[in-house]
Parts: sequence; C-alpha cells; structure tokens
Amino acid sequence: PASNLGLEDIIRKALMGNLEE
Amino acid sequence: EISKEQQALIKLIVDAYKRHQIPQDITKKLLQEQYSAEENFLLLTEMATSQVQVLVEFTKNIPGFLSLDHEDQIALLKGSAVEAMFLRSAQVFSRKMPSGHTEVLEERVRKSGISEEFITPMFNFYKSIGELHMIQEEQALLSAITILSPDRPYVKDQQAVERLQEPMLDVLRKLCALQHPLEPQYFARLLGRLTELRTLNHYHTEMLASWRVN
Repeated sequence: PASNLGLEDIIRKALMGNLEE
Repeated sequence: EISKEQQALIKLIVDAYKRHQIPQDITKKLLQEQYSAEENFLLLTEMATSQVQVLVEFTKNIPGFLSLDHEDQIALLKGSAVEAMFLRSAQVFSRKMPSGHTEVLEERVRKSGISEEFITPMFNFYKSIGELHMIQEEQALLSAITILSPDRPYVKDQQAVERLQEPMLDVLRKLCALQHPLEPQYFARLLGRLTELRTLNHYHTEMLASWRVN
C-alpha cells in the first residue's frame, strides 16, 4: 500500500490538472 | 457492421490514444547508449511517471469515464496502471523501429537490475502482442477495455463501469471480425492477452520488491 501512494498522487494530480500545464 | 455511433466512439478513442504519448525528450534519453546503472534507474522511474500521466490523459477521453464516481475513477486508474503501461510498452516494442533501437531498449531493460525471472515473462508478453499485428484502433480499444475492468480493488459501483466497458468490447469484437475475417478466434486471442496482463501484474509486484532490495 505504501508504494501505491506515489502512484495515487500522480493519478490524482493528473486527473485534476491539465498535463500540458 | 459497425454503426455510426460506434465509428464515432472508435475515432474518439483512437484520437486520444494517438494524442497522448510519452514526450519525445524522455524517449530520446531511452535511446542514448551511454548510461550508468543509476542513470538507467532514474530514467525508468521518470518514464513510469510519464506513462501514468499519459494513461490518465488518455482515460479522461473515454466517454463516460469522468461521470463515474471520483473515487472509482482513482480505483480504476490505480488498478489498471501497471497493465495499461505494459500493454502500451508492448505495442511500442512491436512497432517497426529504426535499426538498432529495439536492441538498445531491450539492453536497457536487461541491465536495469530487474531479475531475469521477471524479464522473461515480460518479453514473452511483448512478443505475443507483436504476433497479433494489431491495428491502432484495436490497440486503443484494448487499452480502454483494460482500464475499464469493473473488478479492480475498491471499485464501488461495478455496474457503472461494466456499462462503459461493454460497448467497447462490442465494438472491438466487430472490428476484429471485419479486420481479421480469416481468423475467427482473433477476438478471443486479444482477450487472452488481458489474462496474460493480469499475470504480469502479479509478477510486477514481486519484481518491485526485489528491485528495491537490489
């Protein structure tokens, strides 16, 4: 589970934001 | 026969698939022949981050995905990230590349510190994807189907996800029948690759643990 936190952070940020930004 | 709505769906998915790729500045670094083990590790980490971002941007374009419960969106992406990345990597490896590129990439993976126990099934998977000679529409749809698997951990509304996945499966089935009329088992073979991906996913978890120790 700890190793998946990094993955989840990237996913949450990408879902909220725009990749180009 | 593929309906007009299904054609529009295929176009949407394929356009998103083509639009969202690993940035060139990262892929160029992959092909540099001179690198240390540490540089290699850092680059593979950078690639993995980029692949996840590309995956999310692609997924946002899947019709209906952003209408799902937000936490279910996260659960689907987390649950499918490894499989979707392997599928995309396999598709890249199976394309015709300029002379020498495949060898450089393969060498980089083999010298990354990942154990042979894992590398063998990974390259076997890449080979089995290559043997299918998928067209881009099939690749894009298969990626979307992988992401929209209702049985990922922590997905609350599985039926909502099934309602998105089923039209994709139907379109892919028709596309396979039209594109490969002499291979009636082609669609079944594609679905078989999804089962192989699940096995790779399991290997991946073990691989990460041993790589960390190394």
